[in-house]
Amino acid sequence: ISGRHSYAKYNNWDKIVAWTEKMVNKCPEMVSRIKIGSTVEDNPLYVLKIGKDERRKAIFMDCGIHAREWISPAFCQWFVYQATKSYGKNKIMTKLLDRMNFYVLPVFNVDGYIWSWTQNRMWRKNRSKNKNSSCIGTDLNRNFDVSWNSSPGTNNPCSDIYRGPAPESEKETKAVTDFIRRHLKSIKAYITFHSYSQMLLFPYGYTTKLPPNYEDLNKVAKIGTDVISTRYETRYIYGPIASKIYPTTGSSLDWAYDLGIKHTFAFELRDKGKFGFLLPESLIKPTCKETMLAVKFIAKYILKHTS
Amino acid sequence: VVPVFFDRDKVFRVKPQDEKQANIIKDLAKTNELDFWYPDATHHVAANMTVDFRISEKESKSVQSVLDQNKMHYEILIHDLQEEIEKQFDVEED
Repeated sequence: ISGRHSYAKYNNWDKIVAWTEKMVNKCPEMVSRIKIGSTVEDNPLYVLKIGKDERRKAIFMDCGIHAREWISPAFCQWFVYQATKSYGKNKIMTKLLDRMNFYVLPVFNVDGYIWSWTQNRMWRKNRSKNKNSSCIGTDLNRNFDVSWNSSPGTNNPCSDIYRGPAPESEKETKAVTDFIRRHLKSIKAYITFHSYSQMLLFPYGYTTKLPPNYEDLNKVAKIGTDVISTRYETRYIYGPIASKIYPTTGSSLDWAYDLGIKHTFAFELRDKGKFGFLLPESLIKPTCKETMLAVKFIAKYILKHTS
Repeated sequence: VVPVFFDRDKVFRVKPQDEKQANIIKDLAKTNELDFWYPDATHHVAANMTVDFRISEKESKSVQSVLDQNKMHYEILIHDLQEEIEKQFDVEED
């Protein structure tokens, strides 16, 4: 895959790294790159901080926790591009960036993403080696320290949802949780992007019990899905993970919520199965544009309703 | 490591109507290599849920006959996964 980085195409890891450098060079007053750690195979984990001032409210967004879900990193790149391009032009984005910061992790599972480009397009987990097993990888979205014992996820390293030998056993998970814990005072919302099935989900995944601020989260998710549909009439459903899809343990969403970030959302981006993980590049832009509307709405809501 | 190719792999969408049919899918997962696309794993499969899984061409015929025998609702979303993988790059370089 030759050529330059493009927001209309899927970009391999080398192009994304080069793009992070380009964004910092292009908008040094708005974009800074923070290395929050490295992966099992020693690739860097980069967070882009969009915004000017350390002391503001912030939203943490991560993409690419599951390697094969390529539309997810494409959205994070689009978000950074749109945020920097529309600052000073678009009223809402200007207001948001004047008053809050965004921490964007374009690719969470770097090793897995590289593997899905070079060896196995259908790969999902990270690439850590598992003791006493020839099977590789941990599902990073089962590796968070939440509900670890309530309903034990799978302990089989060969399973696609293997949760790892212990909570935060994976370098990638630890890098993200350490960063969020260090910035907990300012981070008011956590948004994670997956695909597919067109859903906007919120806690809990590990129990069907509703979170204390369920009404609030449900209202935001409902309006968020309404906003998405205004662009291309794309239909999303919304609700708590456990009742909307199925119970899961160890997810980043539940961990962030129980840590104290009371507005956490997971997007399952396009589509609903016609292409599944193989969403054609020609659908990247419309998917990103409609998702942008919902993320801007959520950010506005956080700006207004969190202290 | 040789890259994995998915020539003529298929993606099935099955809608188990009840617990019995959900268990048929779980049993198929024990004897065939099903890559669950939705839900994430076999133990999340339940009645009245849409279940998407990828399967090799070789195993797809026997799986399809089990679904037929049990009169299960299913469709094949993707008939040749490798073809779809190549088709996803449908935007020209700038």
